Amino acid sequence: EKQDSGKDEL
Amino acid sequence: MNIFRLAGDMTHLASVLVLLLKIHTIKSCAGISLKTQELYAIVFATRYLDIFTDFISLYNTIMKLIFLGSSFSIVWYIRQHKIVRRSYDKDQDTFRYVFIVLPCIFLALIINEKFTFKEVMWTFSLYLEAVAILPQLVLLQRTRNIDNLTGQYVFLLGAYRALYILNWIYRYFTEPHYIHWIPWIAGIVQTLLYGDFFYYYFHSWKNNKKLQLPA
Repeated sequence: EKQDSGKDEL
Repeated sequence: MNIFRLAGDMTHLASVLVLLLKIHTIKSCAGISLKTQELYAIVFATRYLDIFTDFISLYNTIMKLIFLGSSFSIVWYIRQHKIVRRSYDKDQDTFRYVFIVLPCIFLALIINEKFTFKEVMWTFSLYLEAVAILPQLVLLQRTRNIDNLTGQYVFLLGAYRALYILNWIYRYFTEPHYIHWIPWIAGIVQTLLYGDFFYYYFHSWKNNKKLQLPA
């Protein structure tokens, strides 16, 4: 999903 | 996961663990800014609100737990440990929290990707992380010399930031829809703050002498 594609980053 | 991201996470992890282990071993926190450490603890606490609600990977969950545990342990050592706390120089660590925290709260409320509690807190953590090193840099300037501990710590943090920028560039070209202006701009600001420090760090390393920052 576009909105959360970077939420796997710390 | 790409090599830049993994290397970035590892240098970030190393910076926190090196600091914690050294404080534990030498029973001293001389030269370390408690304010910066408390701000980092707040950064992790507000960013990882999703830790029990959104499962991303085992790696992700474990890393989050390590960052939360180690950052709060460092704060505990400096504040509570009966020997370590004596080496904390409160009079030199004078940066005011409000100058950092209030602008970050304000910015997070008006500039965010989504106006929800979790998203605003996540955005706040990004803004706060960008400037949380300021009390430490001010302390370095004030004491005008840094030992190996502080030098390695700030060096590892700077390496982590630089590697994350490479990670973003890599992901931008390899993943569809990977556009995140807020973390990118906050991350670039944070990396620039290290630039000045790095200049003096390399200069002193090249001349093989103790680092002296200008007044």
